[in-house]
Order: sequence, then C-alpha cells, then structure tokens
Amino acid sequence: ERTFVGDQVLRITLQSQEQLRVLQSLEHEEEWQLDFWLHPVSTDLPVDIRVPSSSLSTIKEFLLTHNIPFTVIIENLQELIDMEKTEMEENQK
Amino acid sequence: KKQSTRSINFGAYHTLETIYSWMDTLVTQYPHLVTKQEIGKSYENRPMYVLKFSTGGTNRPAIWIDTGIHSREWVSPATGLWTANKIASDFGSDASLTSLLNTMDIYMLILANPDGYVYTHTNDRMWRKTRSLNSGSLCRGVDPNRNWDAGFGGPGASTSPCSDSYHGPFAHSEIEVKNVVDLIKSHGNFKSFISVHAYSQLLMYPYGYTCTDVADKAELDSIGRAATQKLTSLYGTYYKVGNICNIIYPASGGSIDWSYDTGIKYSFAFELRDTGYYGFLLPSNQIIPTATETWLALKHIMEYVRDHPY
Repeated sequence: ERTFVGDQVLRITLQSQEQLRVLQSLEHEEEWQLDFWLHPVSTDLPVDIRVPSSSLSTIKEFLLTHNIPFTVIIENLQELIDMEKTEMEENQK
Repeated sequence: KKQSTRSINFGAYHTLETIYSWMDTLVTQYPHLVTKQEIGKSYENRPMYVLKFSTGGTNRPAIWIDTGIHSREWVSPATGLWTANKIASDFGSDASLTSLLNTMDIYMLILANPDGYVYTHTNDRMWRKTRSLNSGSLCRGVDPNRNWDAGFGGPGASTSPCSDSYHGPFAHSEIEVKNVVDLIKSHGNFKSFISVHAYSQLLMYPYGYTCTDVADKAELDSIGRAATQKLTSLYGTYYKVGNICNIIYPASGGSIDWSYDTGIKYSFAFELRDTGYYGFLLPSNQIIPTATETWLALKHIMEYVRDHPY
C-alpha cells in the first residue's frame, strides 16, 4: 500500500497574474511529483498542492523565492489517512 | 434477520462491499419505489449498479445523478448514499419530492468508478482515475471525466497515460463511461444529468471543452444561482456558479458536456464542500452536513426540471 508519510498539502492564495503564471508553470514540472488538488486557474480560487516529502524543501524555497505566500493545510498526509482508516475499521465493527 | 437500512452510519465512509450491500437493504425497505439495476461491469469486472427511483410508468422523463467518478473524492459517494436514502424516505411525506417522483424517475449511480474506489481503500488513497491498463505504458488508468465524447482530446486533458488527467486512447474507451453512455442513450428520455465531485464548492454547467457559451447559459446560470442560494442558506457554505471553462479551466471530454450535447439541457456538475483544511480527506463528521446542504440544491434543480418540461 502506498504511503504518504511526511507529504504536505500547501494552500496558496494567489495575489497576481504573475504568481498565477508561475504556479501554472509548476504543473508541467514532473521531477517534483506535485499533485495538484486544486489547480491554479485564477486569483479568485485557492490552489492546493500535495507535495511529496522528498520535494518539500525545494518547493517551499521555490515559492519563497517568487514571493508566493502559502500555508500548510495538511502537515502529514499519512496521519490523516491513518486516522480515517482507523475510524472506518471501528465503524465496520 | 434482514439488515435494516437504519443499521448503516451515513456519517461514515464505507467500502464498496458495504455500499453495494446497503443498496439491497434500501430496495428491500422500499420495494415499490427503488430497484437496483446492473448497468454493466467495470474494467476489473465489478458490477456497476444504479438505483432507480420510480413510481411506475414507462420510460418516464428521468434525472441522472452520479457520484464518485473520481475515486479519491470520497465525500461524493458518501453524499450519494445519504441522498438515495433521503429520496426513498421522504417519498410520501415530502409533497414536492412525491409529485416529482409521480411524474419522473431518478437514477443514481453511487459508485461511478468502482475499481478506482476499491483501489483508494486498498492501495493508494490518492488514486483518481480508472484502473485500466494503458498499452505501451507502465502507468494505469484514465481520467473518466476526460473520456467522454465531448471535445475529446482537446484542451485540459493530457495525452500522457501517467497523468491524472489522461483522456484515454479514444472517447468512451473506459467501460465505466461506456456503461453510462449506453444506458442514457438506450433510455432516451433523460432531462437532467448531474455529476457530483469534490471539492472546491462550485456548481457548474457546460461547457468545459470550450469557453463558448451554451445556448441555454442564462437559464442554467439562473438555476445554478438559485440552487446554491438554497444550499448556502443552511450553513453559509459559499459556492461559485458558472461554466466549467470560465470557473475552473478548459477541460475537454467531461460528462456534463457530453450530456448537454446529447440533448440533456439541465446538465450540472457539483464540486462539494471542503472546510479548507482537508481536501480529499474531508473528515467523516462533515459528510452529513455536506449531504444535507447539497440536497437543497439538488432538490431545487430537480424541481425546476419537473416544472419545465421540454
């Protein structure tokens, strides 16, 4: 089973068209294995990206370099998945 | 002893087996209203079931609702489960719903992507696509909401089998999509097609494959705004309304574009709520509030369809 230990989900609220373009360029970046939960489409909607733990420092640095503010909405994805699984198992019983 | 529908917890996520088994109990409890129909098998040979809510008649005008086409969007089928139970239990006591079901049928496909759903429970919680093999690639699966014959292969869909938005080798290549297409076409009298996704709190209408307005834009927009107003009235959940292309981004091969182009005017797609902290991992205590508010919007759309025959 695939695990997501240390993966984080970042929420980015875009403030300019320039930031939008920067994030859109990230969508084609395969090396970092980003999983866009909400895609960069406009400055009206937030962008959520699941970032594998292996790419975390790189992506955070990238965002800081481009002055793109972000918040971490999920600190460790695996923790949430484990909780969800435990709850489901208890419910099944 | 037969299981009662009351034994399922609607405020929890469930496995495919539990959901399929619950469908039987619903049919048992409401035999004169609900039937379970197999519309075909999935790629991995799992049955695909629709719940048909009907008070009789032949080939009545019908409303289609599907949930769970993207497997990791768990709140979507969870909402479908609650909604199916709501329709069955309110029939006879809710005058508006009763009048609707006295003239129209409702079809609900609660697990539109059964293989993907099972895979999210067993192997990869973040899986989105189908599980079909792709010739010449190690990557599996097709985005079932890029696989419909509506601007197929156009903008907003990937040609790469490794992408989460891979459109597939040809339109309706995915058996899960084809099963729905075949049912809708053979029925021939669907008046509304509603696809339920998660998350980001949007109510959308066609098109996604082009930013050109549909002929019925004004009407669809007005229905959508009224529906989301009702949704918002419950807990204040804010929804945006618009066509897919402008409100999200160009996305070709989507289900509601196909249904609209097939002649089903009242075609909508929901993106259900998120609290802003969990995304696809929406906690189960949010299921019932999500389903309850969504019901207000769904009901508005269905009533409108009933009152505006075409």
